[in-house]
Amino acid sequence: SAIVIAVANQKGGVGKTTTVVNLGAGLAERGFRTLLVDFDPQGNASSGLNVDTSQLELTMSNVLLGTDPMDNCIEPTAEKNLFIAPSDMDLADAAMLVGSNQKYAFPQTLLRRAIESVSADFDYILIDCPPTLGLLTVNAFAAASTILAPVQCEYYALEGVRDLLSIVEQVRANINPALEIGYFLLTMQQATKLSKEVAADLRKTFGKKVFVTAVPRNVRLAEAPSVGKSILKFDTNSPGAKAYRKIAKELSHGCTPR
Amino acid sequence: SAIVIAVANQKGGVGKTTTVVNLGAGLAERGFRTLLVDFDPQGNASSGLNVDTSQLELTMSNVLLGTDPMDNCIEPTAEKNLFIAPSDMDLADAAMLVGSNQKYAFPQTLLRRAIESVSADFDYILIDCPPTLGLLTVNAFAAASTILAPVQCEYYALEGVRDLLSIVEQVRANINPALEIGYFLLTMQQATKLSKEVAADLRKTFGKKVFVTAVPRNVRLAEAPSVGKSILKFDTNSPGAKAYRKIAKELSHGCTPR
Ligand SMILES: Nc1ncnc2c1ncn2[C@@H]1O[C@H](COP(=O)(O)OP(=O)(O)OP(=O)(O)O)[C@@H](O)[C@H]1O
Ligand SMILES: Nc1ncnc2c1ncn2[C@@H]1O[C@H](COP(=O)(O)OP(=O)(O)OP(=O)(O)O)[C@@H](O)[C@H]1O
Ligand SMILES: [Mg+2]
Ligand SMILES: [Mg+2]
Repeated sequence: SAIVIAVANQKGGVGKTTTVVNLGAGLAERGFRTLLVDFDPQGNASSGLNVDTSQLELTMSNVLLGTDPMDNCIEPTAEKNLFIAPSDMDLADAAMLVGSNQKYAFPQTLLRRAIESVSADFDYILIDCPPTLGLLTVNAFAAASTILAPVQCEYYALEGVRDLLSIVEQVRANINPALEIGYFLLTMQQATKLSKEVAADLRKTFGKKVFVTAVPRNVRLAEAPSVGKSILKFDTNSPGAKAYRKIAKELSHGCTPR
Repeated sequence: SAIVIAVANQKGGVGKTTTVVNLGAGLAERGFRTLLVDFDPQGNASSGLNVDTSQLELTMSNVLLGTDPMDNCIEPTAEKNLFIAPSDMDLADAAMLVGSNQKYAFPQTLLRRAIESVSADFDYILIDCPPTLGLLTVNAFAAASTILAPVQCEYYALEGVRDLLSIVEQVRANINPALEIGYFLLTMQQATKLSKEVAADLRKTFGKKVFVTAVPRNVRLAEAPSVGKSILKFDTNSPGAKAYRKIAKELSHGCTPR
């Protein structure tokens, strides 16, 4: 069944959504059936792939509440092998509800059960997390086999890694003993002293867990979501597209699907 | 008493903390007694001004729980007229607790009562909000006289403004009838097509509510927090310092303190 990866970092704006969409597209291009789970009420991964949630009957909020099976909310995208389970602000209300209603005895594992029901249909499942360490992110950590943490090459982003490690420890101790941050990805890298220092610091601390490929700052990555496409389809020769293709290759260790 | 401004936008990484620290420093430099309230469990505003919360007895989590008066947790910074009420990850636990414990009948207005107790000592109080629309941000909205929303000149940041407006509407209807988004600030502006489009879009929609001055993308702004200083003290002639001085002037309409 699928390899489930939670893309998370409570620091805001570090490239979580950009990584889910474009790494997902890179895996799909290599032939892997890839599902993106938009688990952020902002719904950026959904809108970034041209999914208009106002036209949909079901989103992940219905799945979290348990009113509908996850299978029914999965949408194809314009890119082959790439699927998405979309979200919108309703997900925030659903999270508030399952977190406070005694009917849901284990609100932390609702997503895990939903993902298990579709896992056989995919090779990779990437979960886009919101910039918090609340119930939604805990759900993603309970469902995931590993975490990929994007780290912007800036001071505040490095600080946030400590807090992330302590939450992962708690989830590991309570509901998912195998969980760890398996991957760190340097994002928005520039040729500045700060950028180089942060990159060196991260590689020194986490060694091989840091992808060899870093994502350069590339305005095309910021433009692609405004036309609802991944970078691979929007500007295939851009530095951003090249980087995410290499990262998809590194993640899948060069192998192609079954 | 003080003008209380919540600096908020649930989109992550748009420059909320950078604006609180540097606009705060700009107001302090103009002679206004300025208090920064770090209301984000990441504690970036605190660490960005060299406040080591592990050495402190009190932070905003104690104030939220009601165990200590806010006055006791306010720290001076190295910059004249600039003070900070610091936070760390304990604030997330405190928010979880007051949100679920029946002892706190109105958890939404805990911060408003705390800020009222110190408001007479300051001219401006800026609240740094986390990248979510949960209880902490609702508290900031209940306490504030207005909201300043930083908007990164990128696609996703513009999308988030709609969600922000709908939460503000709810807070206005329930606990703070005068609340509105009084200011929009364009951040990380570059000479790209995307940047220009987002700026034009925002000015068309919100007109005079958008600061005339936009903050340019300037790596010195990202470097300053790693030495615990505002941009004004770190690199006084940088484009970032010039921009935040102008914004402080615009905000205070050119007048100096009482
Ligand atoms: N390598 C890059 N180069 C340039 N811009 C980028 C890059 N990666 C992401 N961006 C842009 O930076 C902004 C933040 O990225 P993104 O929204 O993916 O971060 P996030 O971590 O998902 O944010 P949030 O915490 O709000 O969920 C977006 O406008 C995005 O388009
Ligand atoms: N104008 C700018 N030019 C260059 N870098 C900037 C600028 N403004 C902010 N930054 C950097 O961009 C990153 C995001 O900014 P910041 O942390 O202030 O955003 P935020 O909205 O407070 O994030 P969060 O949602 O995590 O609270 C930080 O590393 C900061 O140093
Ligand atoms: Mg995101
Ligand atoms: Mg911040």
